[in-house]
Amino acid sequence: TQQPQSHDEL
Amino acid sequence: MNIFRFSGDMTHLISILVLLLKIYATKSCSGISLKTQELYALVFLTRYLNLFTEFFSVYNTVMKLVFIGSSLVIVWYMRMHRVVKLSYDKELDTFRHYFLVVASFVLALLVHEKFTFQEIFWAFSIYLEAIAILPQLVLLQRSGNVDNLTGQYVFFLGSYRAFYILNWIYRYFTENHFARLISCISGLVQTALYADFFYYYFISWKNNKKLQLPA
Repeated sequence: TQQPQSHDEL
Repeated sequence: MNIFRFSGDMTHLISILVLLLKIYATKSCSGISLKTQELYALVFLTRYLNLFTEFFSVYNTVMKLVFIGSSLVIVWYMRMHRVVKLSYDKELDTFRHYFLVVASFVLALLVHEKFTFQEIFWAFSIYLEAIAILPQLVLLQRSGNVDNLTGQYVFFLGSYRAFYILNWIYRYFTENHFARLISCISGLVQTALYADFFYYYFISWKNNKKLQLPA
């Protein structure tokens, strides 16, 4: 499932 | 967190410190594009909308504040500081960067991970960062010789995203469902834009000559 992961990168 | 991403963040931080050093030490911003600095401030302000809503780590929050704060300080220095603003190459820094903002926003409306306020602004910030260096590269070509600190600033700024590309490759192979197409493609475009700068930077370093970009 391509849930948009939360953006943990800067 | 992995060594590639950490190296990328540190390289990015170094680029900002070098720029602050140049402006503070020489009290001059000649050769620096205010438009690129404004675009970067917009990139950080729209990318870190989750600053107060999502907590990942102290490191993540501190770095976001540093990037937002430093980009705003640099724009302030170049616009308002009574000495520094006199050295701004106003007549050379004429790139119509509003087009870059509009194009990035339109693209973000079309291509994003989820049609939500935060995701659209996140995609916008990714696309905008990929092309934010254009006014600066144009200014370097127009202003001929480039002082060392400015050259080093652009070099580190261009290098950091290359480390992120290695980070995305690493995460792709180590995390089963990691796929960041938007970041990866934009990151490749962003790094490619520096290709000719890196070439001339390397030549000037090899021949131990002043960095000269062909007009």
